[in-house]
Order: sequence, then C-alpha cells, then structure tokens
Amino acid sequence: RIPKATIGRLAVYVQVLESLRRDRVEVVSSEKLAQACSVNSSQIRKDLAYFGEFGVRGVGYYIQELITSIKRSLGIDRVWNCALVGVGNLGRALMKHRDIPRKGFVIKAAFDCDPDRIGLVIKGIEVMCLSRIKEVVPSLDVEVGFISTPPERAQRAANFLIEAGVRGIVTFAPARLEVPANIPVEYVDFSHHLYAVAFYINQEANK
Amino acid sequence: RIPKATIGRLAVYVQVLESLRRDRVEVVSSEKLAQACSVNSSQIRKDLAYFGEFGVRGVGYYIQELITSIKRSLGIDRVWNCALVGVGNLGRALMKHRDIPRKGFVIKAAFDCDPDRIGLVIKGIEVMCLSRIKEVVPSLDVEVGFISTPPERAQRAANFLIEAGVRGIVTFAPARLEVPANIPVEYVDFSHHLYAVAFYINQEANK
Ligand SMILES: NC(=O)c1ccc[n+]([C@@H]2O[C@H](COP(=O)([O-])OP(=O)(O)OC[C@H]3O[C@@H](n4cnc5c(N)ncnc54)[C@H](O)[C@@H]3O)[C@@H](O)[C@H]2O)c1
Ligand SMILES: NC(=O)c1ccc[n+]([C@@H]2O[C@H](COP(=O)([O-])OP(=O)(O)OC[C@H]3O[C@@H](n4cnc5c(N)ncnc54)[C@H](O)[C@@H]3O)[C@@H](O)[C@H]2O)c1
Repeated sequence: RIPKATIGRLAVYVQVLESLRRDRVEVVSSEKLAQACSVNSSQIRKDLAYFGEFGVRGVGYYIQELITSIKRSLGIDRVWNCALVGVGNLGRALMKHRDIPRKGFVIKAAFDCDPDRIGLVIKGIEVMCLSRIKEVVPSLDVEVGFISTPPERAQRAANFLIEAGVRGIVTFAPARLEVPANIPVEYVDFSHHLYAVAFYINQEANK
Repeated sequence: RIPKATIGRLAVYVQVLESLRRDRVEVVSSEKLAQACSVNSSQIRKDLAYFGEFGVRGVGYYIQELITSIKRSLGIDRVWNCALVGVGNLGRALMKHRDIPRKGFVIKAAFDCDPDRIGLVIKGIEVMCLSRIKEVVPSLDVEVGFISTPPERAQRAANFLIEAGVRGIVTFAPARLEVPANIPVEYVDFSHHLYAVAFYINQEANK
C-alpha cells in the first residue's frame, strides 16, 4: 500500500510537471522539480520509487515520460465524467475553466435549486433542478461531484450527489462534509498561496 | 535562510491547522497533522525547528498556539490590502468568498476593462476601469494583486498591477507571468485535487 502522503505529493508532481510542459520545458533537474513542488529532492525519489525507475543521473527527469508514468500508476490516464452542484459565480467559472477538461475531467451535468438558474445553458450544458440528479448521474456515467454552493448548503449538495451514485467529491465550499468512509472528498482551499505571497513580500522588503 | 520548500509547507500547515480549528479541534497528534498535510511527521518537526520548540511529547500540537507562532514567524499576522483585476464569474466569487478576509486579506479595490462591469458595486466595492489602477492602488495601501482574467489577458493585468505598485501577485488564470525578480507570484491551481480524488475512487474500487 502506498502512503496517503505520497499520493498527495504525486498529484502535485503531475500538476507541476504539466505546467512545466505548458511552458515547453522538456527536461527538469530533480532540484528544480523539488523546489517547484515544495519538497526535498530525496522525497521525490522516494515517492517515485514506488512505481519504478525514472530520473536519468546527471540529466534529471524527462517531463512527458514522467507525467505519463505517474498518471498510469495513479490510474488517472482516462476521462472522468463530473456533475457540478451550485451554478453561481464560481460554478459558472468552473464550467468555463478550460483547465478542467484539459486534465481529463469533463463536466457533463450541472444542478442548482434556484428557479432563476434552472434552464440556463452554459458551455452546452443545461442547468437542471437538483431533484433530477438521481436519474441524470447514473445515465451519464458520472463518477465525480463538484460542489460550488454556499458553505451552509454544501452538506445537502453532498448528500444528493452521494445518493445519486457519485464515487468521489471535490468541494470548493469552505465547510467540512460528513460522508461515508468509502467516498473520498478533496477540499479546494487556496489560503496557503495567500500566506506564501505575504511571506515573500516581507522577505523582499527585508533584503 | 529558510528553504523555499519549507515556506511552501508552512503555509499549508497553517491552512490545515485553521481548518481543524474551524472544526473545533484543539490538539492534534503529529501523525494526524502529517497525514492531513501530505508530509511525513519528521518533515513537520524539521520545518518547525527553524522557529522554535512546539509539540508536546505524547500529546501532539496545541492548534491555536501553533497557528499563532507560525503566522508570527512567517510575518503574516497582520492585514493585507488587495486589488482584484478581472471581475467576471471567478472575480465576483472571490469578492464574496468569506474565507479571504477571514485569513487577513481584504479586497479593497476591483478593476475590469469591460464597460458593462465598470460601475457595478460588489460587497461595497465599486468596480473601476483598469486605467485608474495607478492612482487607486497607492492611495489604498494595496500590496497584493489578484488576477482573475482569462489566461490570455493575465500578463496585461500583471503589468498594470506591478506598475501601480503591488508587491506580490496571486493569479487564478492558467498562464505563466513574466514579472521582475522581486515580485513573488503564486499560481492557484486545483488540478492536484482532481488527480487525488480519481486515485482514491480507483483505490476504493479495487478493495
Ligand atoms: N475554493 C475556492 O477556490 C473558492 C473561490 C471562491 C468562492 N468559493 C466558494 O464557492 C462557493 C460559491 O460561491 P459563489 O460566489 O459562486 O456563490 P453564489 O451564491 O454565486 O452561488 C451559489 C449557487 O449555489 C446554489 N445553491 C445553493 N444551495 C444549493 C443546493 N443545496 N443545491 C444546489 N444548488 C444550490 C445557489 O442557487 C447559487 O446558484 C462559496 O462557498 C464560496 O465560499 C471557493
Ligand atoms: N484557479 C481556479 O481556481 C480557477 C477556477 C475557475 C476559473 N479560473 C480561471 O479564472 C479566470 C476567469 O474566469 P471567469 O469564468 O471568471 O471568466 P470571465 O470571462 O467571466 O471573467 C473575466 C473578466 O476579466 C475581464 N478582463 C479581461 N481582460 C482584462 C484585463 N486586461 N484587465 C481587466 N479585466 C479584464 C473581463 O472583462 C471579465 O470581466 C480564467 O482564467 C479561468 O480559467 C480559475
């Protein structure tokens, strides 16, 4: 069994490698990759060793090859159908965010409980009433739910998604969810970026 | 000097500790904190050692005390005034997101270049034309810029922010920015959460 901490880091390695690839970088040294991922280079070597031999001594890592290998090892080299609940400001931004389908996650359905939003069509998807989620999610082979409701409504959204049959949830609402043990939940929270930028501003000032 | 990798992790420790505090947890073991932060517990001890002695043997860490100490060490125990550029779907969601002011970052001004958006008032802030940023940012002591424009417009937004005098940038647009070496940039990207949820769904299926 691979430790949970390793999985968290591997997901970040793939994200960082993909952004290097977007910048047309083909090879990266283990030091540079380590710095970009906020880990030590010995940690990267240890994590990758679960899956095989990757780096080339004196050269570093071939980015495309490493992305493919990690994705295959994580089992994420395929398309995942998603359903989004809460088509407000953030929900609409997520439905238009090109980076999501680029990573293999396709929003196939969107739900809301506000009559003013139901019937809207965004990026070809018609917003439906939450009460229809139980019939729609299985029919579209949806496996992942996104929650972009206000925090006090997130638990109810999670209950609907789980009852409809999703197998995992990514939530953007700042609220803890009570879910069965076999349903993984990922909480999206960018506050560590705020802390880091503040620290580096101070550091520049003290130079 | 503290390594960049340590700063990245400390910012995540604060974020995780604050979410435990929100769940009214007062003490956390070093194993539990390590798992929640996707690091090993020896890594946490090493990182904190730069700032002093924190954990209590056999008990763990007192959450409130640890948050205060790390924030003071990082120099983020004060309010940061921010300016947001790009008041579209995501921009509006950020201006309403209660988690940002809760962490000490206050959006004081918002800018856009679309005449339909200029003049809107969101959470008491009037959206202004980007051309006014040079006079507004210094007058409000703004130090941090948020970018929530489409990716192909992010560089232009960054140039305006830097010329206006911001000292650091947090960008949500998936595009690399060219900025002077003394301006820190944090890129907000949640794709590692997508990869992690997919992996755990597969893991549940293989049990
Ligand atoms: N993590 C991040 O990156 C991030 C960034 C910005 C905002 N947020 C969070 O995202 C959430 C949404 O913010 P917003 O500005 O889009 O809010 P919003 O009010 O514009 O949108 C919320 C939508 O959810 C709908 N809704 C409410 N309860 C529902 C339910 N039970 N089922 C289905 N739909 C429901 C509403 O009708 C509305 O359309 C908030 O929790 C906010 O704190 C997160
Ligand atoms: N990282 C994340 O969490 C996340 C999530 C969703 C979307 N996004 C990204 O956020 C960005 C915004 O998405 P959206 O759905 O809100 O888009 P949108 O089109 O609704 O909003 C963009 C806004 O930026 C304004 N704008 C464009 N160029 C500008 C400039 N040079 N100066 C000032 N304003 C300018 C537009 O007038 C518009 O109001 C996109 O890049 C998207 O990919 C990021």
